[in-house]
Amino acid sequence: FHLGVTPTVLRQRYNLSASDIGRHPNNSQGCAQFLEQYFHPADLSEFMYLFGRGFSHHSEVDHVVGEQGGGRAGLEASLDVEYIMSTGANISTWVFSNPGRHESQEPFLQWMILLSNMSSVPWVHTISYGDDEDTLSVAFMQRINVEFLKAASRGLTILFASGDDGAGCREVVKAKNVFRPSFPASSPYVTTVGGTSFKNPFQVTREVTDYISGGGFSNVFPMPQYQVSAVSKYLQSTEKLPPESYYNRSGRAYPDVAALSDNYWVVINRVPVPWVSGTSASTPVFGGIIALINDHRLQKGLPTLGFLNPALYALKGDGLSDVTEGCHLSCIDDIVLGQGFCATPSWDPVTGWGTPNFPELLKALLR
Amino acid sequence: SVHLEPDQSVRVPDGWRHVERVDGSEDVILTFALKQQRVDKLKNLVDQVSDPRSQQYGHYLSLAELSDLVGPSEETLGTVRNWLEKHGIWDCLTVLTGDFLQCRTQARNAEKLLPGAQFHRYVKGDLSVVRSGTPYSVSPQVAPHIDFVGGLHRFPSHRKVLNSTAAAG
Repeated sequence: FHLGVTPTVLRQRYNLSASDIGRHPNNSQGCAQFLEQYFHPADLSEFMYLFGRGFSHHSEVDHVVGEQGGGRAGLEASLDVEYIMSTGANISTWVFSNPGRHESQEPFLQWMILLSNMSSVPWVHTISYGDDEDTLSVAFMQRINVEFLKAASRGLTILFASGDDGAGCREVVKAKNVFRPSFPASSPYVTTVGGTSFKNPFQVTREVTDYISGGGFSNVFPMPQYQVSAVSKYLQSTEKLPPESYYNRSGRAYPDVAALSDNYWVVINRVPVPWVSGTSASTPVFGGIIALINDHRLQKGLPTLGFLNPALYALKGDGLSDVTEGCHLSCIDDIVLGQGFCATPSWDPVTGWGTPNFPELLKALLR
Repeated sequence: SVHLEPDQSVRVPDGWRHVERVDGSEDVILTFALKQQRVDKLKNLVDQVSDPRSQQYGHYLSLAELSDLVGPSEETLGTVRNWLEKHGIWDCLTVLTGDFLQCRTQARNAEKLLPGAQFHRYVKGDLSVVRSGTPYSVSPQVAPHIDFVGGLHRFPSHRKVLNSTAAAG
């Protein structure tokens, strides 16, 4: 029985034992914040005091890149830091704070540029940022995609939240809707994390789809080779799919994986706050687990995981708990009635391959 | 002149309020995404180093090696620098990979450099940004050397967590 998701609940659900903590001195993980979102070191310390018992962990962030403003802490920033350090326990953690120093700068672009200008950066990055694909120029998205390629070539793992609007919805002409993919979640060179909730919200049970979990098919990026087989299988074997006019069957499909995204506890401005939800929560949780696997790889003298998807899709779900129940939301119209895609056995565009089972995923990614 | 991002939305997102046209003497910072070289080679390399079945799996590049691979050509660097200097823009910073250039200049200069652009100030709560409400363009000579110019259209955006505002007792 529990009253919401805490590090203990996550570590129990994802089979992380007390000894599953980081140990390698060169391991690192980080999260990026935009829009003057700051965390307070005192909140992190209190969070770990309240919820971080039973496993070794850091209670302080090692590097803050950019300026940490004063004033009140942001919920988003506090959530990211507190949870990446709960699954990625005992691992050196960086926070990138990118408010855009000047009014005419773009905070997300500033973070991307920063990566191109630092020879030493964390191996794993989690980011909860996104825009609707249709509001961005193709030239911008293509170039940012190359920036992700640059990160991948250096062995960095970049994880993005899949979004909190399910398949999304956009009215193209009057009374004609289509789903609305989100970028960078739709980039073929990042790993996108969807969301789940407990079947029984007060027990550590199996997981079902969180109806807000973002997912779908890109209208800009074609389907990459690594996912063709998995996605084709989904499209061919799923009995009830939304009408084809709502999405681009040949686009990059996301999310790739998922983690719990519902009912988290966060300490913010010294107050424990319950019921925090969204894929902004699941992303740092999955990122911390990838950082832990990197730790084991580094200890064995192996390279870091880098761009995860080719390895992840080759596993065909090995090391992950498949989520097979529930659908996410989409357009509220007469045709789809608010329902987007549904979870199925194996990969699906709601929860990807599923949620981590740490010992098995570790074994699979050490092979 | 050439529009580099003809499909970029210039709509002001919900929640942002227009305040004023920016004075011509105010500084703006423009980010030029310079055309990179050998992007196809980079893609092939990433496919190899990320595929566990490849012999190259995990053979990552250092930042210096990456710079050598994708850094812009001398022609790109020269053409863009000449174009900027012709407009009196000297105050620029680059990055280690050489493929971004950030330049500070007065708004009136930026508007001459990028025909069509008009800088305005917008606010949302405590946040304030300067953006152009109209599409920008560049001269045909430099268009093949730049992917896009940042700092004109895209408003800051991020995922917000969903939560109840209630605090625990």
